[in-house]
Amino acid sequence: MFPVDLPDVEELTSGSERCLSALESGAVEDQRFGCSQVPVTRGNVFWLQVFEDGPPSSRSVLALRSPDDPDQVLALFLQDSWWSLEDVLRTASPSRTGLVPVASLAERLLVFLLSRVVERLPGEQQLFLLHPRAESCKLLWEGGAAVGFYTFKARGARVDGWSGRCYALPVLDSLQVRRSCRGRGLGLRLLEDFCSTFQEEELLGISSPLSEGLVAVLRKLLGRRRDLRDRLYEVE
Amino acid sequence: ARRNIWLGIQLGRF
Repeated sequence: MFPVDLPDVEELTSGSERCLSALESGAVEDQRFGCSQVPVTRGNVFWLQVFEDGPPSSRSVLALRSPDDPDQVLALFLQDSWWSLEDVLRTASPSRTGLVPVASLAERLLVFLLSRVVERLPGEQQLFLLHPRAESCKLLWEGGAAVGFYTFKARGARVDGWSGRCYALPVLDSLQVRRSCRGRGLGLRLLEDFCSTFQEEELLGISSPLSEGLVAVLRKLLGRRRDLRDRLYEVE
Repeated sequence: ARRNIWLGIQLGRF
């Protein structure tokens, strides 16, 4: 079992305060994590913000960073244990295969890890902003692990919490496939899934600006799907 | 604001 397979929780910080105060008081001695035996000390542990909104108790998760590279996240404290990022992205459930709509908080955490943590190169700027907690997303599962995702806004969804403006068309907001899984048509699969989810819609939006990688996938898609050529728009 | 993606690709804008 992996964190995403455990019973759903309301918050991601179960036991974290206890873990933190044990570290602060020195109650635990010489705790180490993973094959590189990174010491779990108060100095190596920090709160990693996962969502831009929601109650403070479930906006962040306790994380372990590398003592050599403070930007590198090694593990997360979930449901009373430390888990490596690769294990957090894994599943033991055979039903998690292909594209699955995100429902649980743990699945939302996976979207966050894929978009902001595991694919980030040292010194690289963040490609995506933090997602709101209620964002519509789908995860792509392959070989027992989450390997990609896309997020979208349905037509009529609120643009923000205050102006009352709504999306005039469904918009694909962000899309990502893990580097190790690229070049196998998975990006195309994500894009086609978005288009078929909203096949009744006349126009479909892709959020601006488009990355080079996404343009390459779009070129491939539109090269063979004439029906989509008049329907896909870059939107601001 | 919106612009057609296929047209943009054809015109080399992307």
